[in-house]
Amino acid sequence: RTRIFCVVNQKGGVGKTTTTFNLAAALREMGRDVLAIDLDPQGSLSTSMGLDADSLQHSMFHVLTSTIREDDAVPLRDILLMTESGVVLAAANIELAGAELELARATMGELVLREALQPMSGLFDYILIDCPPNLGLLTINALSACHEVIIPLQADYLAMKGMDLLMQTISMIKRKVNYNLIVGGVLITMADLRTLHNREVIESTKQALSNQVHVFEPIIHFNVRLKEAPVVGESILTYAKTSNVADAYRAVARELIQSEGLR
Amino acid sequence: RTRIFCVVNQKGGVGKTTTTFNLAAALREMGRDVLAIDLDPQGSLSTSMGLDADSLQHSMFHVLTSTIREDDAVPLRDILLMTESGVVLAAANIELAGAELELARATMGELVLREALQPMSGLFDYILIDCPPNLGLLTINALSACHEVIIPLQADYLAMKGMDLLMQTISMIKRKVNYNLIVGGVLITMADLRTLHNREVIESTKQALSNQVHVFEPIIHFNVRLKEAPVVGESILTYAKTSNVADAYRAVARELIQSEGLR
Ligand SMILES: Nc1ncnc2c1ncn2[C@@H]1O[C@H](COP(=O)(O)OP(=O)(O)OP(=O)(O)O)[C@@H](O)[C@H]1O
Ligand SMILES: Nc1ncnc2c1ncn2[C@@H]1O[C@H](COP(=O)(O)OP(=O)(O)OP(=O)(O)O)[C@@H](O)[C@H]1O
Ligand SMILES: [Mg+2]
Ligand SMILES: [Mg+2]
Repeated sequence: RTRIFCVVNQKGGVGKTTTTFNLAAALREMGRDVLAIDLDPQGSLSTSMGLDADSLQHSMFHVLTSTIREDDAVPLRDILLMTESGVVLAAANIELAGAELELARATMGELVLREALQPMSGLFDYILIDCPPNLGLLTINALSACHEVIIPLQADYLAMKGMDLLMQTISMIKRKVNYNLIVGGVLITMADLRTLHNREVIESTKQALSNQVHVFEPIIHFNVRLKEAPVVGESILTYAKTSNVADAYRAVARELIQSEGLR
Repeated sequence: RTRIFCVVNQKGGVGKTTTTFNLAAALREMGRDVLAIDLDPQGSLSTSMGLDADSLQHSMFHVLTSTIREDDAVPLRDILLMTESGVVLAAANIELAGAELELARATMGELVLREALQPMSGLFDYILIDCPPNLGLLTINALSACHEVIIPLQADYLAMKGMDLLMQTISMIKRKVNYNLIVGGVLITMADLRTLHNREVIESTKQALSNQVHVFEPIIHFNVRLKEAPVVGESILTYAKTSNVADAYRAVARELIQSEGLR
């Protein structure tokens, strides 16, 4: 069975795209077949994976709009690209911003991605969806289509403030449209354990969340190699293969693999 | 005359909120009357300025919707709050996400904020508007209402990729609805000059942009005190008054003051 994750946090710049790519690459390194879907009109995932997003003939925009119009002109399988990391990519660019308007007007606009993903069932072991920094219709589509949510959380005060709203939104989607939706885990990112502020926030995050939701054991430390890797379109697993952050993403992938069959 | 700035970048986590608050506080420290407007449903600016955004009776949501309905029930002056830093705040919380739908349905939905700001003309020397991490209707409202745009830019590859789109969006607003709109400047944020990657990106940013747009002389370095200050609702000017980042925001304020009367 295909496990579908979406990577969500409405707070900007917390490591959603970085986590989607590097976790997908780590699962691939462990022999899994992985599809990564870019659902952010900024196209950061597509860019990070080495693509020139502006040169795309077809992208997620065309898949969603053709699903809405039911003309099946551009099914998801027609836009899949094999990338250097071995992860298959469904790319996006700024055109995707135009899909939000169409989703808003469509009947059951929240379920368009879920419908478009149907034919992918069984073709991959994992599907990871990168979301934009808001809780708009694209993110709602991802939450309605996936089985589990991964929440990258930067260890700082402003990012923590948004957690309540995010958890409420996930519960609402679970109640209304996606009954088996669960939070796969919170992943602490960009952590700098040298500063007291970071250590304090990480400690209070783990305590505040520990009753509600799983917090992944590995922490992703701040490491400038993660800023450099997107420039060359490589995952951290090849760009800095023995770094602490490459190993941390491998450890997260191992945690996911260990819970296979349980879900 | 009141100078109205909006602080915009669709890339998340680049320092929009931090810049809005600390630049407003620095202008205030130099004797200017300043209004800061939170136009992000995350309410990060309101939170950073010490407010409990969920306890608001009236906020920017009510101002925008009462302007759309023309019932003048909640004019902007009714929601202004004086904060500890001396900067006046028009706060926001998640309710503001509901205004996006009303703006989408309204006639001339792009000009609602501009109309709501009319009565403020002359009451303040500066108005600074914090925007959400997207180019949706709230940001379009801010770009249509302001005179100048400040673009915080984190010195990294993914953040740089979004600059073309941002400049195109600004040009489109200038052509269609806000003929005198200019880019006040690009402010390089969260810079860590210890790493080669950052130094290279800063250098190439300055070169790439130098013909198109003004890049502020001061650079805002990475400094953990800027993560700590929002926890206590203080600006960096009081929380770490002699720090390099407090001085950098003062230097940006001085640059703005020096160009008074020129615009
Ligand atoms: N652990 C880390 N250490 C250092 N830099 C990081 C780390 N994780 C991500 N980054 C960098 O920080 C920036 C923000 O990360 P990223 O783009 O993945 O966040 P995001 O949540 O997807 O942002 P957005 O909200 O704009 O979609 C990127 O330049 C990325 O390379
Ligand atoms: N120069 C800096 N050094 C260190 N941390 C910083 C700096 N500037 C901002 N920060 C911290 O980085 C985080 C992101 O900054 P901020 O929230 O201002 O960005 P933003 O662009 O407004 O984010 P969003 O896109 O979610 O609105 C915050 O926790 C803030 O405290
Ligand atoms: Mg992203
Ligand atoms: Mg912000």
